[in-house]
Amino acid sequence: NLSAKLQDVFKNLRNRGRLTEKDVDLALKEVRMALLEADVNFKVTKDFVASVKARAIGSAVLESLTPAQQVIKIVFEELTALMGGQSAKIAFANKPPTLVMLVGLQGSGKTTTCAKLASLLRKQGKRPMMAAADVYRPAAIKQLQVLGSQLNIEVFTLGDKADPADIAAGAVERARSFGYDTVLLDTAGRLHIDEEMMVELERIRARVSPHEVLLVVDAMTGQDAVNVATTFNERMGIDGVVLTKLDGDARGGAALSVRAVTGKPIKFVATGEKLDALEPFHPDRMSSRILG
Amino acid sequence: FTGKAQVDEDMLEELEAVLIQADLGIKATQSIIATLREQSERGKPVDSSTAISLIQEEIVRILGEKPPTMARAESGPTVIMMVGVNGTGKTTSTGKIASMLCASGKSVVLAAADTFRAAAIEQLEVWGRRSGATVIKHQESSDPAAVAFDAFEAGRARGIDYVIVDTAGRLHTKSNLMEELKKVKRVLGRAGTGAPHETLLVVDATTGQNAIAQARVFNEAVGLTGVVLTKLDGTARGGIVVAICSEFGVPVRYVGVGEGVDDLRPFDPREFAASLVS
Ligand SMILES: Nc1nc2c(ncn2[C@@H]2O[C@H](COP(=O)(O)OP(=O)(O)OP(=O)(O)O)[C@@H](O)[C@H]2O)c(=O)[nH]1
Ligand SMILES: Nc1nc2c(ncn2[C@@H]2O[C@H](COP(=O)(O)OP(=O)(O)OP(=O)(O)O)[C@@H](O)[C@H]2O)c(=O)[nH]1
Ligand SMILES: [Mg+2]
Ligand SMILES: [Mg+2]
Repeated sequence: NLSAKLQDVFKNLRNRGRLTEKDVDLALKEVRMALLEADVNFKVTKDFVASVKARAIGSAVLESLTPAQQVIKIVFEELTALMGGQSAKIAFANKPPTLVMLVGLQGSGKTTTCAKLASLLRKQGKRPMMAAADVYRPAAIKQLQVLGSQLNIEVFTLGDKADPADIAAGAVERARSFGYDTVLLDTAGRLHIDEEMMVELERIRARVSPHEVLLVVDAMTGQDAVNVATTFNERMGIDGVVLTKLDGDARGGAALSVRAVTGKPIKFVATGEKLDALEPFHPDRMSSRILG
Repeated sequence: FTGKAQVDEDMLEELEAVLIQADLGIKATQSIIATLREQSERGKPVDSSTAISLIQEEIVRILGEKPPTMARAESGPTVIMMVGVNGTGKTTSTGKIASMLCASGKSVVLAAADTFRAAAIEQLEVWGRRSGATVIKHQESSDPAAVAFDAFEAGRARGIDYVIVDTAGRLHTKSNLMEELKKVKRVLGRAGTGAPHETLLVVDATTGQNAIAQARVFNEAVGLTGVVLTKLDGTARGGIVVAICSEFGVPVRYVGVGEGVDDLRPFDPREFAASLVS
């Protein structure tokens, strides 16, 4: 792991007395490798390593008796600071219902997350309902309905021939008349480069003005995470990210990439297929996971 | 003059960036760059277009010039088992492969062996209708191995050419789920000689280095005969298949390029190498 590799780097340099900037560069090479292996984006890694170097050179690393530990400490702190620091809660509307919209690539976990979030909010005292706006994927509406019935949470639908913007509007209307204070809107998976589908999202947003747009990202996503996050953020303006499938062993470098390019916080992490597998995001835990 | 060619370090750095951003991973990238550096040190100066074609050649060499054709059962239905982690496109790819086979005059049965996920069976039934394949299913929460077995028996009895088994998505880190998959494979093996004749790992092109761990664990558990690389219609390059081929020798069979029934292509290593670096 990174700690052991850094120990090796500095062990070999130890005998030459005081460390130099070049020695720190050798250590940073290992840091760069670790981040790339963890799927942190190439450019994000470059910027991050540069900021670590600036701190390492200026700090006690060169004087330290335990330079490997110093470097790890700086890396860990920088990662945690980068990914944390912002409110990771859903911003509820002053006047209900609050509309939370889930967007993202195909298969990232939106439908499952929609149900989990509804369940979580109900535990927190909210009165949530869900809306099935994926009219494309075979049995997508059925999927959300099955989850809704498992949770005993209402699922609003107009069937798969309806316009997703009409479904969203109809759901908000339903919430108003039945006293639901939160609407979780599940949308179809789509490519950020599919113009027609991105326009559809913009139409939905224009129609119902969601209070919270959450980008659902699979934790095993590689270098492409920055393209997806940047585009969804530019087109939709996302308010936060849900990182899914963290119950696997993906290092999850996409978390850093997405945060770095959008500046938006990761609000939740999904850790399983069961409907209670949704937790708040902990930047320090994510940092140790990324560093491996 | 030593006769050693100039290795343009800037160019190599740029190429390294291209390969890493295509998800080849640092290990596969460094080995390809090392091969390139070796070739250029043997005397011929390497400009960027030469470097690019050398890299493409190396990638094609790793992927295998021509993917082997699909296995066929000696008698009875040929069984294809679709496996992989959650959400990669197994069910959709099952439908596309079924459609391709039916269109070429073959008869196909689909086994709805994802008995766990909400509306998984209904989803496969839509693909059955779209492709012309018959879907064999049980109750939800029933034993996936039993569904697979029934589908095979139905296929054998009716003289069906292909049985495609769609399994539930599962993370390779869940040992109980991997055991469940091994059982499906065992049961198929007892039902028909050599079954499953093909076990395809469905990999999402947006996946990073974790795909290597997925391939390793699934290969150890059930033995993989091929990879289906999906969602290549996005901006992800799918470079992780280079590492998968290099480490496990599992060839890519098909690529998914969309959500429609016809959005499946046979894998073309040269075209793929060109898309990674050009
Ligand atoms: N292990 C695990 N599986 C998950 C998690 N979240 C979702 N899944 C699984 O991932 C697969 C895809 O989830 P969906 O909710 O259908 O994903 P989606 O984004 O709605 O997919 P599309 O609507 O097709 O774009 C399903 O098998 C889910 O059970 C998670 O946190 N952990
Ligand atoms: N753009 C694109 N989307 C795809 C492709 N293949 C599958 N999808 C989409 O990816 C999502 C997940 O596909 P599924 O077939 O449900 O994936 P799965 O592996 O069966 O999922 P689980 O059974 O839940 O593990 C769906 O929205 C599909 O339409 C592809 O090649 N390109
Ligand atoms: Mg969905
Ligand atoms: Mg499936």
